[in-house]
Amino acid sequence: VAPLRFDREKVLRVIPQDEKQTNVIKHLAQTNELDFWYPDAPHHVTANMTVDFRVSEKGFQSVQSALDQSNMHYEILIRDVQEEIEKQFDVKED
Amino acid sequence: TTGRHSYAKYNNWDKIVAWTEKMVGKRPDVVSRIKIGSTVEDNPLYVLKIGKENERRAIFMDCGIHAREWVSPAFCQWFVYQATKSYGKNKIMTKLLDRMNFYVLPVFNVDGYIWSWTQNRMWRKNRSKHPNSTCIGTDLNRNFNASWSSSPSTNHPCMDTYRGPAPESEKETKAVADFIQSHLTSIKAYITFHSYSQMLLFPYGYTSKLPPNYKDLVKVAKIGTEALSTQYETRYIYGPIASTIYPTSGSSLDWAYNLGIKHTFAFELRDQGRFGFLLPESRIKPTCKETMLAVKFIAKYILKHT
Repeated sequence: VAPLRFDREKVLRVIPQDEKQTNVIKHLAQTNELDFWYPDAPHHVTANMTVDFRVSEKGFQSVQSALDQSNMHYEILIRDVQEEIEKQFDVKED
Repeated sequence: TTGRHSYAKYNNWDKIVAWTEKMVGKRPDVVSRIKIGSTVEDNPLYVLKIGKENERRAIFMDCGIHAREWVSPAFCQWFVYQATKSYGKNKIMTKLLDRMNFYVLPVFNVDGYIWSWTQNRMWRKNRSKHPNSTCIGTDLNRNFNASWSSSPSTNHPCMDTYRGPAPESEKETKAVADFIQSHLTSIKAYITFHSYSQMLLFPYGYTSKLPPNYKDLVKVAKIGTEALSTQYETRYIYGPIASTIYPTSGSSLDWAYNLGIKHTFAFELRDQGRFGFLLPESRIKPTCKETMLAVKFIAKYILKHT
């Protein structure tokens, strides 16, 4: 079986400011397949916490518009997860 | 994935197994390999014992409980190499190994680690199957018997943080728990290595209550993180799991503490999110070098105070 690829998948960072924004993240986790990097699950998300999650190429637009609608600032930590996976092997053989 | 084992690179499971054999062959006077069990997919769980004698204080260390946190097994390999290389040359390491043993489990979640290399780089759990579910895997750091059932949000097999059907239901957890229990009189500290977020954590995770020796743990964590930062000024925060990272149940750290090992720590290694689980290999060496300083401090403390 070919390994799973993560082309154009992104890792986003958001910091929900209040309970309302926290619930937006939790709701997004239910409706989109988000992979939580930090914290490790949506139920740990609280206000003012740094939240990092991976989102598929397909899911990115809906996540982006939900964050925009809720006036939540987000940062794109990784633009293309697959590219980063390949770049992690940056040391040549001894 | 080709080529030989390297401490500056990520190594797949086959290379790590071959490396364990090589370490024993190279330094049979200080390194021995113990098979403590096997995984669901029948891979061996190896602990490397670093030290000479049996009946003396020991520190148990494990790496790679979460499959995708690759820098963690890289650190365990680095530690074994540095410890054996500097024994007889470096004053502190010689003193440590003359007086205590280290039990190092280089990869806890072997099946998951293999899966993260071959199929899914983002895999976290082990590879156990669950009846009535097509979802695979248990989060081994939710599977220990430490307030195991207290979080209802971890009881679905499809979740990345699924705690398993029962405490110690997983072969890997059971093997580690049995090994630690059978060496309980000698093990004075337990250290587990994760990534990422640059933290040094101690109990508890399942309650906001502070452990009885809280002040002692704070002191060790404070000086440990200070020692770590002397190399490259990397900043780590420290504190109890529940308030420093987030509340968790079923963690190995809380379990080991409640068993009676009063110095238990979890490192969340580099970085703070720029690369996350995809830390480039070029950062392995600096990460390991600075972490080594903190681990050596903790070991010295254990030697002096337990």
